[in-house]
Formats: sequence, structure tokens, C-alpha cells
Amino acid sequence: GEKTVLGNHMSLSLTVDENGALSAASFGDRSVSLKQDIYYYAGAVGDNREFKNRSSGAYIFRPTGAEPILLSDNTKGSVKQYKGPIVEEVQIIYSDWVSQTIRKYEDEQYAEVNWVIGPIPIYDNIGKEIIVRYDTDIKSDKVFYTDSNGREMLKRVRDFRPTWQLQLTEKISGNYYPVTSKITIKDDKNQFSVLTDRAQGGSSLKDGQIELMVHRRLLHDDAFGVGEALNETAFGGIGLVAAGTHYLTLGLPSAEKFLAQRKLMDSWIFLTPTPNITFDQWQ
Amino acid sequence: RGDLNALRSAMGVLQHHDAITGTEKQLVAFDYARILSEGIAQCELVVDAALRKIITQKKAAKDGESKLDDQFQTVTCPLLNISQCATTEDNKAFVVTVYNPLSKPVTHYVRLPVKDNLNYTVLCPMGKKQVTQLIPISDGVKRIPGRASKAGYELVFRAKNLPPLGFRSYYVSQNAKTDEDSAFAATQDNYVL
Repeated sequence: GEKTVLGNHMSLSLTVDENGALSAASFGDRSVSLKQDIYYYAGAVGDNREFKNRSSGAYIFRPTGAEPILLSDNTKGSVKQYKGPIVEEVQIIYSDWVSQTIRKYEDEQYAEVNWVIGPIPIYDNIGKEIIVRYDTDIKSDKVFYTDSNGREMLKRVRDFRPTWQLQLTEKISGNYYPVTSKITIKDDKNQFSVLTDRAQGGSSLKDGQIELMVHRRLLHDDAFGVGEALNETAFGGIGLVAAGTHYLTLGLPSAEKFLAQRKLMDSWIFLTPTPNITFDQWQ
Repeated sequence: RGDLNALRSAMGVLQHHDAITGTEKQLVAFDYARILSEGIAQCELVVDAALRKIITQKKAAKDGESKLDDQFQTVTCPLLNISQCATTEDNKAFVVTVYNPLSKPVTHYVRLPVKDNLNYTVLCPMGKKQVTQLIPISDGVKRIPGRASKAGYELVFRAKNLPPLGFRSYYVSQNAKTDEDSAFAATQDNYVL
């Protein structure tokens, strides 16, 4: 029921409003307004005989063109907050298949958004492509950057290609690019990046905005060869649940580089049960 | 003896774009998961053998024994991403070994699913208590279909300054039941590498 701040002025801090929604991020004297929401695009359906009738499927992302539907309705969910000496986190449940935890570790200069999406319901016979969208006040002027298979960052310009005159008929998917590990927007004052824990599609469809596709469940084949709808199931036909993490950074490209290395080659955990022996014996 | 090539081979097969983008048929997706899982299981044996060898050498040097008890079987928990791990949920004492594959020191935040809000002690190799925190697992994770876990909490601690391309082991033990406040209370961390 109250605004809360995760982190402190020495590192990246996030302000979460009374409904569990992100409202601002700051790092030292830098600050941006930050809003984050989860939406879905309805997948296009057609008979695949002509390009315009192509269904959204495993190979292509093809939304119907309508505005995405909001899933993270903050007024309907539940919000729990935990603070301790190591980590502060806010757990938000939006519905029975959409939830997330926003987490800030004490000594770290990044924030985590741990999203859990699925099983995506299809009782309405609509294929859904779920995105997480971050809105900032950064004046990115149509430009955003995505990594090239984890190597250099490539400049992308909305509705533009560097080597030909573009007539873009699909304004959403035509501006999507692969994001293997990072997507960035910036202006004169700030740089905001989202690092991913796996390859995703992403874009910046408006200035100051970053969106990443985190899960898809579609009901029609796109006729590009797989011959099946992208409708993965497990556990007796229930749709898959995807659980993953976005790492948010503000300002420091050098910190981003080490963070990317840490997450790409994350530490490994091994466990050894030690029944009936003490620490001294183990040591 | 584990076979490193099982995981090498799996990773080679999974270079195909189908395995990255999801453009494979569902039965192929299941098969990719199978060969990857089998590869990881083989490497688990390799890690267990490697740790056993290192520990045995130290133990042999110390007291002349050369064989580590078979009860100390090192395993991985591939379902930690959904806060599920039989080893941490069912044992009152266990050792967590954290390996750093990078060539520089890193700090890793270890999160381990545990059953109850008990008081846990985490000791570094020098025997110093580590700062710990217990956090309830999110309901969003608990209700994931197929998740079969008794864990209601995650035990969090900081594995600080892990050596480059090296590992450090922490001894975790469960203490008597206490109220939530004392479980959250931090112990002083004085350990410096």
C-alpha cells in the first residue's frame, strides 16, 4: 500500500509504486522515469496461401496489428515485499499465469526482473505472444541497439534500413530484431539497457521504450516448414511455463560488460549431502 | 566415470537454429531436451569425481586415508530455476560448492530452496558464519505445473570473491526452529579473502 525503493543511492535503485509497478530508476545523480508492463499480441491467423494471409507461427512473428493487451493489471494482483541484509524484492502476482519478482541485491549495480509466464491460456482460440515492455523518458530518437550474437552492439533505427528505401507494411514485427544478450536505448544523459538470460526478440517501437518477447503459444502453422503450430505442452497437455530474468542497468556500460560475462558464464552450484558429520569433520 | 563428450556432442547438435529458435517439431524438442539432460548428467559424474579426487588427496595427506566415503555424492540441481531441489529440501546439512568459470573473481548470490523458515548456518571454508537471508518463494513459482517441491523458502547468501576458474565450498546446516524475525537476522560477516 506504499511506495517503496529497492536499493540505495550508491547503486541502481528502483521505485515501486503502491500497486507493485515500477515508476522510476536512479543511479547516483542519474534518474529516469521507468514503467514496466506485460502485454500480449494476438497472433495473426490465415490460410498461408498468400503473404498477407500468413499465420504467425514458429518461424515468423506476425501480430494481428491491434494494440497489445495488458496482462500486468496492477490493480488486480497481489504484492509482497521483502527486505533483508542481502536482497530486497517485490513479488507481484498479476493473474494465475502471469507473475514476476523485482529483485535488487545489496552490492550489485543492476536490478533483476524475474518473470514467470504460462501456461498461456488458449480457451479463446487466440494464439498469444507475450512481451515485457519498459517505458522510460529517455529521448532515444528512433534509435536503439541490439547485440550481434553477443558480440558488438548494432545500431537499429526504427522504420529504417541502412541500404535500401524501406516500405514497411508490418510496423511491429518489421522493427523486431534478435536480442541474444542485450538491448539498449540512450540519450545525452542516460543509457538504459536490458540484458537477457536467453535469446529473445526485441524492439523499441516508441522513443524511450524497450520491449522483449518472452513467451509464445500459437495455434496455427506458418507454412515455413515445421508443419506444426508453436503450441508446446507438457504435463498432460498443459502449456509450457517460461521463467526467466531481465537484468536492468542504467548508466554504466563498463558494468554492463562484466555483468554480461557473469550471466553468460554464471557460477555453477554443486551440492553434497553431509548427513551425520559436523563442519569440523567436513573441513 | 562420466563422458564429457556426451555434453560436447549435445551442444554440437544444439547449434542448429531449430534448437535456438523453437522451429523444430515438438518430438524433436523433447529429443533435444533428452540428449542435453543426459550430457549434463554425465558431466555431473565428472565433477563428482574431480571433487572427490581433490578432497581425497587432502584427506590422504592429513590422516593417511585415501578413500572418501561413498556417501558424499556431489550432485547438481537442474530445477533450481523453479526453486526445487531435493538435496537442499531433505537434508539438514549439506555442502554447497560454487564454481566460477570466469578468469576473474566474482561474487555469486546463492539461492537454495528449503522447506521451512528454520534458522540456517552457512559457514565458509575458514569456518566463518556468512550473512544469510530467508525469503518466501513467490506464489507465482510455487504454482508452476509439474513443480514437485516442499520448499516454501529460499535461503540466500553471498559467495564472495570466488577464485578465477576455481571453487569454494560452504557448509550449510539447519538449526532449531525459530521465529521469522530471527531467521531474517543477519550474522556478522568478517571473512576477507
